[in-house]
Amino acid sequence: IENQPLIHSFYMVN
Amino acid sequence: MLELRLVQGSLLKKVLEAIKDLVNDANFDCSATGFSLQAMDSSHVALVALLLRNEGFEHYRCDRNISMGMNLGNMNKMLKCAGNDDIITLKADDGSDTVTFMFESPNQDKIADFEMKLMDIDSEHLGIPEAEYHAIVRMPSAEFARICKDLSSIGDTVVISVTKEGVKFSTKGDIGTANIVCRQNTTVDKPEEATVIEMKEPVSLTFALRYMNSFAKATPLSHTVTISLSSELPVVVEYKIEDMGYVRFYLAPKIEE
Repeated sequence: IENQPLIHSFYMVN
Repeated sequence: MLELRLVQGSLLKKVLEAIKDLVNDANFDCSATGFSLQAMDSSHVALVALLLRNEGFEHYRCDRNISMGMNLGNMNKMLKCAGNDDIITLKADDGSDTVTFMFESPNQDKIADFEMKLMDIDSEHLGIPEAEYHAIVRMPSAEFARICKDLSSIGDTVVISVTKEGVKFSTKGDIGTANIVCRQNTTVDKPEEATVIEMKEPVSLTFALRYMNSFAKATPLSHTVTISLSSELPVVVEYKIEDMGYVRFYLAPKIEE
């Protein structure tokens, strides 16, 4: 999806 | 042994309606404190977090922490068979690969049980720290749903801007542009009709309307929606579930071209 950051890039994996 | 009895069964039906199109498969986590879920959509762009606290259930028994993988489409098919006034009980035995949904009519003259197969789901659990938001908007959920629906007939993205004047929702597309401004309005008959804006600093962010419209499927869960915005952070669109918890949706702002 164009210009859409993934949610992964904001939160650390627990 | 797991046994959760929810008198207001329609809540669970509404939760599934709210999230089933966004998430295909998810692990429902059950602990002594509540029934919860965290899952990403298939493209890993949006995140949904659900919490139903134990005290919202008439009976809540969870002997040990358990994670139950379910296909939400299949779960929704089962819950659609419950009446809106039915009491819903979820049951699972330790080590079982099925979950049972029991539906009781309010006057107890009809009792149904539906057994659904569980599945193994590999999912990442993200840690979401508490954050300070630049602006928090609380508004009627139906109004927010209407705005997202209206704007999506004109454009693909919405710019949400919060200033001391109010909150502005803007879009543009091939046919033209649209701007909808909602001003703070606390002089209403009922508190759920108010629009309340808490702003630390002005913020303006762009989001995909497709996802916003998907989040708005949670509208029947709550009269109000809370939108928390900060630059550099995903927006949090929260629908509180009365006395029980919440459904929260997280979506990162689009990067400006």
